[in-house]
Amino acid sequence: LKDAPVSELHDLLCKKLQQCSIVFDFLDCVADLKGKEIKRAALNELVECVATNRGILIEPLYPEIIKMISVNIFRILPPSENPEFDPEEDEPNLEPSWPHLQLVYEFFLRFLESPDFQPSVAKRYIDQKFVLMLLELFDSEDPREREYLKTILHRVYGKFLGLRAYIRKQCNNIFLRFIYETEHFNGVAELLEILGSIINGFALPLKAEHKQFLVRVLIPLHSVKSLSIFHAQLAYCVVQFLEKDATLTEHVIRGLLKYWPKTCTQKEVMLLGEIEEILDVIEPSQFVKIQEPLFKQVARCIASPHFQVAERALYFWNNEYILSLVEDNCHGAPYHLRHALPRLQGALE
Amino acid sequence: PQKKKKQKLPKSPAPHFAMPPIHEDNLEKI
Repeated sequence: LKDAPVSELHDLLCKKLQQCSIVFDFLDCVADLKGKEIKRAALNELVECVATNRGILIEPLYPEIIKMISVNIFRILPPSENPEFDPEEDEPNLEPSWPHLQLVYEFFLRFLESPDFQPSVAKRYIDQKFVLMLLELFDSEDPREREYLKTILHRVYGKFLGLRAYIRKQCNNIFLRFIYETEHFNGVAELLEILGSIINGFALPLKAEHKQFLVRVLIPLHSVKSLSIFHAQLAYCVVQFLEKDATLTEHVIRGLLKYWPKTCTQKEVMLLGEIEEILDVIEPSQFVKIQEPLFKQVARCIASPHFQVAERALYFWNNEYILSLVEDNCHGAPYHLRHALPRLQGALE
Repeated sequence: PQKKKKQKLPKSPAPHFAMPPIHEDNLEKI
């Protein structure tokens, strides 16, 4: 490609794309080694070509590009052999065709990020159906694949204004199915990372749809067994929401208290960490509304027989801002609030 | 002496995985 004269470049590009639309069987690792190497080299050329050349992304190439990408990435994901697969403990099954797949994803990313990329042309091919299949790939067990998908979907969301509502809706469906039906989806953390950047960019005042997402999806997500895998991303999304609209604080805190884990101390420690992140950015006016139910729970945690839970709850007292919030509300507090804080004293004793 | 009160964090620190924000109103030139 790099030696071809400009006049022949587009034809050659087309041929290379068609050549790379042949999918190889990597489960049989000795089959077709020559063919696999030819495709790998061709993919490398395509990545280089799109990354370095300007003015080559002419309209007729778009369908060929999307076809090659689709043929390679859209596939039925292998069922997880071990139904008891514990993402925390077990090593994930890596994608055998990664030597090709990685280059296809790399090419797709360079294509999206090319200065010549035109969403107005691409939207004929990157449509709702395409995006839905892309989202289904997030269930891949291969973390390398999910990392590429995350960056790609982030770019697609950014560049295709017309697809944004659809993408949010489909993410909603994936999360709801994950919470209430399957409790199995490998890409929850990656999707939450994208959503963190979307929430961060929300215009004010927040649309009702977005608040519904917080209430109906983000808060119930705390109840899922595999919370530890995506809790950091989930907590970040929640805090982003509160920084956008502090009036949601009471709803979030009461939601977390409603889903407070009763039998899983690891989750309790995570939620205490999230509570502290929220308290770090809380408005004093919001703190007053939630301090009583919140500190009832904190008092229970202090008295927890599990030392890590008790320790994490006591750690709140290492946070000067929380201390100042509590102090401000001790003295002039109305009668019933003064009863909330002494309960802490009992727990501390 | 009046203890200098720690103010609430102006903005939560972005974790390592934070991605560039995508503004709702306009097309992102990423």
